[in-house]
Amino acid sequence: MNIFRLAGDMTHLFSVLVLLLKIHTIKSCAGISLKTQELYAIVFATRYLDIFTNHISPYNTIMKLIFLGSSFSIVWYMRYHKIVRRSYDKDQDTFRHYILILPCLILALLINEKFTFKEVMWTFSLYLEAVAILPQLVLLQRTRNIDNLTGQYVFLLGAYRALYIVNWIYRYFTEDHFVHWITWVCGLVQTLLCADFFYYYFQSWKNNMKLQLPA
Amino acid sequence: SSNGGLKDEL
Repeated sequence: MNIFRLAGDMTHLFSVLVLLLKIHTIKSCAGISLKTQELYAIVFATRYLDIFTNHISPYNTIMKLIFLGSSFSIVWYMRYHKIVRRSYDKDQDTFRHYILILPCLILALLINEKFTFKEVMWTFSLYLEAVAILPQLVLLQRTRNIDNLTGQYVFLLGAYRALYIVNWIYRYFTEDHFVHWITWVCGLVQTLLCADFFYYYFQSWKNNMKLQLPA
Repeated sequence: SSNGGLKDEL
């Protein structure tokens, strides 16, 4: 495992930890899109179907369990925890996320590496992950005051995929390891969707001002 | 070599 992959995994892990910290200790999920969190739960559930059959390393298995467990517990907290759910911006979080699921599924059935159940589900998870951030970005744009933890969460989530792209380039040259073009395209789309956010995130950081996205 | 089926990333 190279440094870029590790850094990518760690930023991904930190993004989840930041979100859990906000929910668990501050008991607030203000500014967080439940729609995006539900999509991530589906992403991990469909991507890690091989978790018990395809053993790579203890590291991989533990990380998969963390991402599965955290994504489903975040959804549970936001929907059912009696204090946390009160802070959910239900009226603002209106992106109809289910309309993303069907096109991703159809695309996965049409364009995949191999037409098997596990491969199609894996490809579906890539397509869905690429666009899963959209409800969160829409909610951010509607939120007047984005708190620090929410801003950091989205930043870390975007940085994770950007670092994975650097990892793929590195692996291409050093290991002769080819990542399928589907993975490349999805990773690029996912990172580009965050690029606009990155711009405003760095601006607010540079000027030491509160993060706010233009309407 | 392609990662054909072996997904070692997360």
